[in-house]
Amino acid sequence: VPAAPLAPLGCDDPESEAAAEVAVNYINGHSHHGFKFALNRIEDVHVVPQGPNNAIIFLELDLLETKCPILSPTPLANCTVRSFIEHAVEGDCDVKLQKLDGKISVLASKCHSHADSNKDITKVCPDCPLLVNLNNTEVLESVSALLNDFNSKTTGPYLRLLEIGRGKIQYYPSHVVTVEFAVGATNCSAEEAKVNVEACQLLPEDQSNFGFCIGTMVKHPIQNVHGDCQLYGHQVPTPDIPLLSRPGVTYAHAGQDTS
Amino acid sequence: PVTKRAVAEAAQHDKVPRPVGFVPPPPPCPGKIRHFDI
Repeated sequence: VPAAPLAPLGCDDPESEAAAEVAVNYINGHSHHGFKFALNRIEDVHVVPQGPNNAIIFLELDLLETKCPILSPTPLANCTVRSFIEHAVEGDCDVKLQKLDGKISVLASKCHSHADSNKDITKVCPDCPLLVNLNNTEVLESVSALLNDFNSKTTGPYLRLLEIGRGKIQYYPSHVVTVEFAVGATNCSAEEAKVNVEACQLLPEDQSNFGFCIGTMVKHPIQNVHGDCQLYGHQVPTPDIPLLSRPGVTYAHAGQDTS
Repeated sequence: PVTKRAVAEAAQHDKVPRPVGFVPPPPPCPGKIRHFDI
């Protein structure tokens, strides 16, 4: 027997928002790369009744990248959405959910993320640094230099690169490469690593053994590197303090599909 | 005699009456933008 037709759900209705919240938590919880994403807009919602107290909800969501790396312990509610001029990354997601006896759960999701166009950024901010490919030579060189610099000075564990999250290059007034990358602690101290770096193994996949680095490499007029890394296990949660004024926060992944 | 005023009033009466302070509902989708549009 077909269920009685329901009034169509609006995108800003509390039920849609509740479903979107479940969907966003699911998407972030199942992602292993880049940054956490926050809801920007519910693009569309459709409800297909399945019977009494049972319905399938289809959501189309527009998400925006935050500054919290996916491995960060900071709750999404405390994560700042990356601003437009920081070269925002958008996520488009289609999510299928079930509402059974009032409880909403995700059945499937498919997302695609993409960075805003360079043209859009330069129109508003002509000299702002722009995202470049993660395998860009200057990005790789800067990540390596920053990590070596950090490991040469730290008294803590020797850190290994896990993943580059973001790379941006600015050409004017100075040639500056900004990088953000995830790291993992190894079983070696930085001193021990100087003797035999090959023997240094990543510690077990515990959140406290992950960390994040952010830094810049000025290429011109004078070459220098500046940045910091922090392991999450050693971090005091201060989610809304801007980057570079505190160690360890941030990284992203544009052009990524998940399902 | 039929005047313009009477015709205008009759046209008004054909419309569905709306309560005082009525605000038309927002379009159901897409929803509001929480941060910015790109």
